[in-house]
Amino acid sequence: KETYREISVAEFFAKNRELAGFSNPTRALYQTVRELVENALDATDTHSILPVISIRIAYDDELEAKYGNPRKWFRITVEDNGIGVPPTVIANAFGRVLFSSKYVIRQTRGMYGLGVKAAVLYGQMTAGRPVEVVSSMQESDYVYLRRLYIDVSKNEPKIVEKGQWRKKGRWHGTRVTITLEGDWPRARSRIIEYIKRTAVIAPYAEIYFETPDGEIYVFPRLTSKMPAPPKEAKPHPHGIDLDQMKMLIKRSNARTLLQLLSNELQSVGTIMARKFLEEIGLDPNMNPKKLDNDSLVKLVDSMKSYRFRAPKSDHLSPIGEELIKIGLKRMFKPEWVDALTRPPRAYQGHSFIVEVGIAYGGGIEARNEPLLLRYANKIPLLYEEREDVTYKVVSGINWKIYRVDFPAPLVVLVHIASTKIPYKGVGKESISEVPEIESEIRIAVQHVARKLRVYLGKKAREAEARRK
Amino acid sequence: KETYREISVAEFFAKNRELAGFSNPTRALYQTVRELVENALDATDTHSILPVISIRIAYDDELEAKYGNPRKWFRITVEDNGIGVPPTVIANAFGRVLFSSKYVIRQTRGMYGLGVKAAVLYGQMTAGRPVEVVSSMQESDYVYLRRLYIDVSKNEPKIVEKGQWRKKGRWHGTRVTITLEGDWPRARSRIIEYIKRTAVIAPYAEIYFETPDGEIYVFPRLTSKMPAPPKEAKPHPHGIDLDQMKMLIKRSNARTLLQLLSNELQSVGTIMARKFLEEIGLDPNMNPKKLDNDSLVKLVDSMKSYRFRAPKSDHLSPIGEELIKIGLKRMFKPEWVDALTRPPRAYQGHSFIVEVGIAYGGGIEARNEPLLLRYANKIPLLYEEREDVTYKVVSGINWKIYRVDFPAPLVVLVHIASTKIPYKGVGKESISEVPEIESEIRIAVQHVARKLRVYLGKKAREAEARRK
Ligand SMILES: Nc1ncnc2c1ncn2[C@@H]1O[C@H](COP(=O)(O)OP(=O)(O)OP(=O)(O)O)[C@@H](O)[C@H]1O
Ligand SMILES: Nc1ncnc2c1ncn2[C@@H]1O[C@H](COP(=O)(O)OP(=O)(O)OP(=O)(O)O)[C@@H](O)[C@H]1O
Ligand SMILES: [Mg+2]
Ligand SMILES: [Mg+2]
Repeated sequence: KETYREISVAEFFAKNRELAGFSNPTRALYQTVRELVENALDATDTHSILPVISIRIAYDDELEAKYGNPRKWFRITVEDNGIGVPPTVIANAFGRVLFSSKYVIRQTRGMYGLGVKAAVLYGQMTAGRPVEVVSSMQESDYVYLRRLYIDVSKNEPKIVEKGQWRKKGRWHGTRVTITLEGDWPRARSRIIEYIKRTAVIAPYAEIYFETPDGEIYVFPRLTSKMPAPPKEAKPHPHGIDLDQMKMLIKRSNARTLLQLLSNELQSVGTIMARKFLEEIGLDPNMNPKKLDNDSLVKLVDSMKSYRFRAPKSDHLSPIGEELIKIGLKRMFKPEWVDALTRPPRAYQGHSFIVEVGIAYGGGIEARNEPLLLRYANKIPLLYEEREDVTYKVVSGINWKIYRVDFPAPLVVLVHIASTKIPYKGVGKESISEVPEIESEIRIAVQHVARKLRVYLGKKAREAEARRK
Repeated sequence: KETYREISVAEFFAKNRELAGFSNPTRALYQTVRELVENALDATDTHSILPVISIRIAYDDELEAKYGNPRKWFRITVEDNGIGVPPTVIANAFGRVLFSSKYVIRQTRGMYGLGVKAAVLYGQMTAGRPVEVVSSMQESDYVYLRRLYIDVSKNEPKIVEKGQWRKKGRWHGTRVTITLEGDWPRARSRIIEYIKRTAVIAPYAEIYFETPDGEIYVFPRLTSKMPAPPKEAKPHPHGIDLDQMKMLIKRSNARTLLQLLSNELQSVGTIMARKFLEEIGLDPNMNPKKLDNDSLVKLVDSMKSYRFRAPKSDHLSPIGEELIKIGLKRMFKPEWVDALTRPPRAYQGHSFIVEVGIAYGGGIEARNEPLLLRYANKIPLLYEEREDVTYKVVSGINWKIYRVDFPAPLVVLVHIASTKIPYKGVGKESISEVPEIESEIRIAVQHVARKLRVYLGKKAREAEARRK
């Protein structure tokens, strides 16, 4: 009576595409722009390339002619000057759900191996069109073209066209075109806002955006100074679980348990490792591959609560106080601005850094609450604001004590950089209430708010003095 | 430089277990109870079996002795008298992520094929213990036992122990035991509340719950009257996408396009189907397997906006006004209670029914806002309240116009039954703001609130009369 079956992960995200942010044509248009732009930025600034990104959304006249229903078929093209995609990998990167180069411990915008595939699925399910990818790597003499669908039941790419040609000149990067059903009038303001907020914190990037109505937005490069790119990190003992530990032991050629811990994990020196192992009754000189299940559980469980040093954070790539201030000035022309980058912290073995920028007055319009600009790993988050831990903190602050009386012209920017952002969903719109992160955001906002209070106090006294 | 790889869906949900509700030992304990109880209820009331469910959470003394760290190792056992799991299916049902009997169009609590596997993964990654399943189907003479792990990299079950024995007596059902790290003191109140709220709307179920401290909660059966079980439905033309349509055509033996639409879809009669096909320029007599890609896109796209009848809803299984009132009376002993089950509606081709119950006064304590009891497909939702569409509606109501002045003793119960609940995440804690659903909730709450107003008006006049 019950029909038992297995489905592929492509079918899972096709059926439940609202989980990935594709709940309707308006959100789908927005999410597709996001997934493509975030991949383009990961392919550039993560690799010390000054980004040049062009985004074009156009009405697809051919589909309009075929299917009728004018103004709802779109072709989105995003091109970057990034590292490109190897020709042998293009099909899987764009046609296999859960295929990614970001499954390592490193701060990138992408993390799930799903983003662009969710957009490809939506395009093929609404417009019946394949994705088109054109790519060339820096050192390569060739440019490669692939048009493909996703075979949903098998979760495999189905290439319907391929090509390659010799490169003239030295272009490198990737150009992705997705055709889909969308709703430009409804999505327009959020898409423009998303691109603006991306440019605000990336003044080292050059961004071109062309809309279906032919409007062109240009965000020229303001500085060649880029934040140091993030680096890959080893797992931290507080964040490793049993299956990961088994993987680590399998792949490692460490000959003793002591070597395994001090070589394969970060923040674990040989002295501390020895002390720890002796405390939990395991022999530091034993062959780690000989650990039985119960000893493994004991090892991993004890590691989680042992006082190893906090994760190093030289691997993280914050925006930096300078760039935050430049960006806020460019966007708002405020009368006052300041920013703070906090020192690194950790939650569940993942390092993170909180940064806050506050801007006041000048060109900012007065509102009944702070205008909150949320960022996670340099991605602007525009939806699901009420559920975000950042909103919880910022709206929970009593701004009166900082001399801010609403309605007031106040902008608060919060950025969280981490090797693992604890999003609430795969659509990456809001961040969970992780206690360590919540407390860091509060400390950072209060710190910068106190500086605002000094300025507003001074301004009030000057106004008072002038009146006398 | 970039390492490209694929991961299995088991590895995806192991790495990102917070997406499924397993963010920490407190949430994990709660979520494991939920996943097991929801499966137990799906195996009983969905099949017209009066549920007898027993839930036991116990400290695992053996693990405490092995690993130390007292009071954090738990064994959760849930047993039901349901339809059981066929012996050839047990391993996949509990050991393969995205394996389910609920991938059909039918109102059930489960829908993703992930729930119990997420709990199994958490148990094996923290306590290093396999899940144990004991099951027997009604017509079978045997009881089957399986202990298994999930092979994370392959997304396959790994059976470590199997057994079977002849049934004495006529027991049928399933007993699942998961061993895991948890935090009972922090999870206790939510788990108890979850079980209470489950019992509130299922007075036909017998539920036993034993806590690690030996407390026993019993919810006896109050009535043998069960709601009619939900039925499987055919897809509705407004909710079918291109890949689903291709699947339908492949599996169907309809010889003409007209037959395909009127046989394979709900709410499409032959007259309407013919009219529709002629309007969009497709031949009703053509072989559906001969449709080219562009005609398919045109067919599916046009279907989405054509005025087919709303989905039938005899397949849905609401709680019903009687059971809602019985449940609210049992839980709160209010002075007034009423309920309403709305007629069926649809969003994106999925039928749904909204039900509301309101209770006032009596044993209800006065609060500063309504106590909101949210339910989706008979599952109580306890977390992420602020993000839920139901909260948005209920907190947006001006209760003064219904004579409710806060602090006030007011309980509002909202149930949404659907063939597809639009959850915000796979952890099933809150429902997205789908416009059709939001508007139905508002209409239903206002309707019952008006009846409350009549009662409170009468009560006020009587109090006034007594004073004179
Ligand atoms: N523009 C691009 N340039 C270079 N590589 C790219 C580009 N777009 C995608 N890729 C490659 O394809 C992979 C898959 O992209 P996809 O968006 O599906 O997942 P992801 O970015 O790794 O994670 P997420 O699901 O969080 O976005 C990336 O990991 C990257 O290796
Ligand atoms: N107690 C049970 N009695 C009978 N069958 C069960 C029981 N528990 C699980 N199953 C079977 O195992 C399958 C997998 O369960 P699982 O919880 O992983 O997914 P689901 O319930 O289908 O969906 P969801 O992820 O939304 O919970 C179910 O679809 C059901 O067929
Ligand atoms: Mg991506
Ligand atoms: Mg389930």
